[in-house]
Amino acid sequence: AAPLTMNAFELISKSQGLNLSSLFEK
Amino acid sequence: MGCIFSKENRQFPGYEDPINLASQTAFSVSEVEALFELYKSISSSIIDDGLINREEFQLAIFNNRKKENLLANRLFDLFDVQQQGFIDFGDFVRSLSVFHPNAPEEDKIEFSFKLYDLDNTGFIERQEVKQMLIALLSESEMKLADETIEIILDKTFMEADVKGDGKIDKSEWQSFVCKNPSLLKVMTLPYLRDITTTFPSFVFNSEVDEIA
Repeated sequence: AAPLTMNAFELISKSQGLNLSSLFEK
Repeated sequence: MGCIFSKENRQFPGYEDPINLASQTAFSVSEVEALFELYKSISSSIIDDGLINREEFQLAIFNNRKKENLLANRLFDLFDVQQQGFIDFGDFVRSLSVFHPNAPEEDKIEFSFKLYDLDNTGFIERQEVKQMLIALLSESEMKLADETIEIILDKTFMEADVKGDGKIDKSEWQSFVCKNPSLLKVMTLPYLRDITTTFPSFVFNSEVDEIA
């Protein structure tokens, strides 16, 4: 989705830095 | 009937009794033991001291050594419950428990509020949100002009900051999240349901032979 249709937190939550799933994807 | 404990895990630095941790979290004893397998691997990835330092935490998230990331740093600070500068096994399990699919939604809302309240003032301020947006842009290929960022912030605060004081308090955050449930998606890790199958080797290291 285009950034302007999203709120700031929806965008921030896409940060790889918040992606704890990667802990389990070895 | 009773419990038989081996000493090997108990001698591991930062170790905490799985039965105790299971009683305080959304995990079963076996799941806590499976998490210990993951914990051992992360905590020995750079310095084999049985504790997770900031660099090891970032390495585990990014799968490679990468420069500091604001949001991963913030997560580390929240996992480091006792503010010791490292995450021990108890911190790791208690923090991950909030991300369990069965964890109470209030806990997820509380944790996400703290996550975005970068300076721990009890409010999510516009400047903090802008800082996180800029950090996100610096790690992605997405380019946004400053005026576009301001438009996104205006729109977000118009919806979330009901009192109009330029900051989001806990009750405003709760209402905002209820209207935008996708914001809590990042707070749930479906992997935690299958942790014992992801790390089956916990069986060989299990301290609990039998639970009465």
